[in-house]
Amino acid sequence: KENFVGHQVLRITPKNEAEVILLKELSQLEHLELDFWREPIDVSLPVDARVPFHSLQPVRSFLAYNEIHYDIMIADLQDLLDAEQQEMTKSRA
Amino acid sequence: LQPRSTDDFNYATYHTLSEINSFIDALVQENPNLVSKIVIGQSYEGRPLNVLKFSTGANRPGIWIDTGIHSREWVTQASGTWFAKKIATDYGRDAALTAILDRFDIFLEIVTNPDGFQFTHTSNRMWRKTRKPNSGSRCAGVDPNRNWDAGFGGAGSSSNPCSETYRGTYAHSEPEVKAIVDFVTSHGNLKAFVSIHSYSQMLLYPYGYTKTPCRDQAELHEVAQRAVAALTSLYGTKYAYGSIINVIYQASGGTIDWTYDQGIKYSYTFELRDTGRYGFILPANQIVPTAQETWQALMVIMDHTKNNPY
Repeated sequence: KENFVGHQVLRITPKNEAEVILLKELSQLEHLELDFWREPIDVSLPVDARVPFHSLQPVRSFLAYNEIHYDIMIADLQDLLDAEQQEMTKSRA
Repeated sequence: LQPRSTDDFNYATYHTLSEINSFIDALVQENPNLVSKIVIGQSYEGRPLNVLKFSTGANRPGIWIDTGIHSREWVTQASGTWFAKKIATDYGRDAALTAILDRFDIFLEIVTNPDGFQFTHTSNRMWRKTRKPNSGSRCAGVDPNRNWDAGFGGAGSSSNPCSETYRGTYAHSEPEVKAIVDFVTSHGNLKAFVSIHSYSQMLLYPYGYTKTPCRDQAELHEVAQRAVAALTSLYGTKYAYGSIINVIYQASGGTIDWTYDQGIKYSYTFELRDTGRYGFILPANQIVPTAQETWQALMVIMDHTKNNPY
């Protein structure tokens, strides 16, 4: 079963069109293996991206360097999935 | 252990594919005069594409609801299960629903993408697409909401098999999509089509593939406004509404663009509740409130469909 330990979901809030373009460029970097839950489309919409552990450092650096604001929406995805699984198991019991 | 009846089923937790299929069979067994199961096709991996048919008479026009075309959005399948029980329970008790079911059949596909859903339970919780391999690529699956013959291949879909919005090699290439296409075509008398996704709290109508407003935009907008007001009245959940391309983004090959172009005027798609903290990984205690508030909006759409024959 795929493990998501250390994966974070970042909510990124671009403040202008230039930042949206930068985020689109970020989304094209396949080696980062980003999973965009909400894609960079428009300044009015936040962007949610699941960032694998191995990509956290470069993504954070990219955002910091370009002064793009973000919050950590999910700090460790696997924690959430473990809780979800426990809830299902408990329900069955 | 399987629940003995749909009354014992725990609607406030997530369930596996086999549990949902058992639920479907139980609901049919408990309501033989109202509910039947039809199998509209098979998924790529050979799973039945089960649709619940709620019907009180022959030769009725139909209303279609599907949930879970993106497999990882578990709150949609869970909401679909709740809707099924709600319809079975409220018929004969709730005047508005009874009036709808006295004129229309309701078709409900709870797990629209069963291969993907099974995969999320067994291998990869983050899986979104179908599971058909893509020739010449290490990446499997197609985004079934980019695979319809409505602006297929245009902007807002990807030609890269590794993308989450990969459109597939041709329209309706995915058996899960083709089965619905064949059903809609052969039925020929669906009057409303609602496709339910999560998340980001939106109620959307066509188009996604073009900026050209659909010819019924004014009416669809007014219905969406009332539906969202009804939804919000329950728990205060705020929804955006409008055409796909105006509210979210350009998306080609989408479900309701195709259904609208087939003549199903009341074509809508939902993006369900987002707590702002979990995305589509909504905690199980949010399932019932999500389903309850969505039901309010669904009733507005279905009621309007009943009152405005075309």
